[in-house]
Amino acid sequence: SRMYLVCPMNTSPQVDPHKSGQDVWEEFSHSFTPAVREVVEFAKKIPGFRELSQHDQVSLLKAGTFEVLVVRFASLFHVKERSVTFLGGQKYSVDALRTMGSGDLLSSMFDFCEKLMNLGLSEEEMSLFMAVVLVSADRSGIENVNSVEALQETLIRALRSLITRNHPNESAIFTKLLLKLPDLRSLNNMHSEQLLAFKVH
Amino acid sequence: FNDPASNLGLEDIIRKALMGNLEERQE
Repeated sequence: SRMYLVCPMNTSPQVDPHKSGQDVWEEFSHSFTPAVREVVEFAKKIPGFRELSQHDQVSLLKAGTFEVLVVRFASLFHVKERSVTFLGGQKYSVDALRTMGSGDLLSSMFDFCEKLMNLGLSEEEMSLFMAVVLVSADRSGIENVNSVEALQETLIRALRSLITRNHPNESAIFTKLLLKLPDLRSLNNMHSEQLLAFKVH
Repeated sequence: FNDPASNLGLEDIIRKALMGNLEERQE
């Protein structure tokens, strides 16, 4: 039985059947590491993030990196043509990915990315939204909830004011954006389950 | 397996990427 890794953070879904599980994992890890580093660099630039404790910085990044990457790479999911571009640059149709074993997570990612892209946000709005996604006081293992909560509130206020200024006639956009947060959580949970299954396999 | 981020090496990548400026803070 042929194995596939249908994650667009991978260079390609094809897995060399001659490689050991460890090698496959190392190659995959090598391909997503730069994107994770980018998220850390992004976090460092969020005003106030570096003032949080080291423990809380790590906890927020551990819990939220996947969600930030989904927002950051939403444009890899081409809703109209039903295809996904992998980081290696190759495009794969949803049908092809389905035959490789992708399931509900891929469909849910498409739904999410379509709705997010339809909001037509600017790069600045997307960045501020990613900061709000990352700085969430209800992540597990946060030791100073008050500090994270205070930073989260500041970021949400800044996002609201930016959206209100840029879209004065579309007051629902801010609400729609906040409603994306639970959607991201559920994608994150589905993704963790798949990673676990992969690791166990 | 309760903490996929740690198991999958994500924590290590995050800590290394953060380390530079965390060391600055400690000085």
